[in-house]
Amino acid sequence: VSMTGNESSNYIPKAPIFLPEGPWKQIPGGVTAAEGFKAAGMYGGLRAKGEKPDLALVTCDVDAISAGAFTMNVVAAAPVLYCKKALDVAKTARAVLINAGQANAATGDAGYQDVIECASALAELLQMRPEEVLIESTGVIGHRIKKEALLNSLPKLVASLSSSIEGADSAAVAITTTDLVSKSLAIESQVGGRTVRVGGMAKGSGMIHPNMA
Amino acid sequence: TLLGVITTDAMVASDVWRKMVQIAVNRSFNQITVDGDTSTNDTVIALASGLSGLTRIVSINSYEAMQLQECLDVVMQGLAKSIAWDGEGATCLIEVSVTGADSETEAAKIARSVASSSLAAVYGRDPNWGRIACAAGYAGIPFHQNKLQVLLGDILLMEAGEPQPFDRAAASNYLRKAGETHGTVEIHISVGDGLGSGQAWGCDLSYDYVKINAEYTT
Repeated sequence: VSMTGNESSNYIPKAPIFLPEGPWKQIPGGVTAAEGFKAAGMYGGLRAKGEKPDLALVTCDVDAISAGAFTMNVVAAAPVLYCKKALDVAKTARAVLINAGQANAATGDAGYQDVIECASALAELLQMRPEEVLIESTGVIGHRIKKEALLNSLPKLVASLSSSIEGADSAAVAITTTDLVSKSLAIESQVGGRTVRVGGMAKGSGMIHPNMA
Repeated sequence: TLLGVITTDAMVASDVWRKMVQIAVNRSFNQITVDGDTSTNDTVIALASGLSGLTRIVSINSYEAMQLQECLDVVMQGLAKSIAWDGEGATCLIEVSVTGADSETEAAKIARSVASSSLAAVYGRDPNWGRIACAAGYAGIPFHQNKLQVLLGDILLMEAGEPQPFDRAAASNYLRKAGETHGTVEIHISVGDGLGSGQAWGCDLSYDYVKINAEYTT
């Protein structure tokens, strides 16, 4: 049974957002608020339990200048190692694929190869170079990604990409694990006399003491 | 595990963007804590499409860069706070604000030390100024303890390094109300006369946290 975008985006409540006063205006949209970005979230059968969406994708219509901050835990998951390499070789990226359910940490070379295979398959579908696809994973440490389920879901995930608020909201739900609420926000402000939008989504509820560089 | 994806349509040079993202991460996600466990997977990816038509920002010291940095900070802080607010078993968000340090980095470190300490007392609705002072003191940042001031909300608990008489019931009610409404407990700390200030966010430690993680298995 496939869930509509609307059902995905409202699967769990949204977090209250605490923004200080400032020269900005909060707008709906999360990761799709800024020009050129699309997002999608769906259930791909990756979770151990339940049918909450567990696969998210954020894409950019153009080569986007990329940056990343990563855990300094030396037991770093395969997607962390992969993204660090990708950012080393390329200043731009066009897609971020995120799975929830398996952390793909402590999974050795096989786990790393899984990341490369998923990035390559998505790059082919989106007609991009593999190093323009970045990967994030979250879930149980020691478990490899349910690769077949993920690869089978990619065509549908790509087909459901949209620049709508629902696209952003469903992606924000799909990246959660033990979160009780989804986290997503966007603002609009004037920078250099132009209207600029900054948005984002995040997940996290337990194992939280980030030390990223 | 913390994951994040940040997007903007600002046009910014790669080296500037990467510096800005790290600065914003240091002022937001790196300043939150729920349980003191740094994950194997924590990642934030930030993409700038440049499609807003803004002239490319090529210097981090430009006015436009400062404007964009402010926007980046507030988006990441908003997301970071919502993670701390949603900590496993949490009944309230704890926001620790430190002023008077010699630098932003030092203030941030003190703030995060306080937010990281197992402030079970917040869950117990106990205005435990002693634990707050202790956590500030072991942050690894030197300061004159006779300059330490601690407020819970707007209730003065400590001044010049010593406890002050305060309305215990009011302080406890402040904590209880935050717990009942899943609101915010504000802890304000001043450690001197410096210009450095910083913030950190955490949540209270409840029985539910233990229960959730006792049942969780890798």
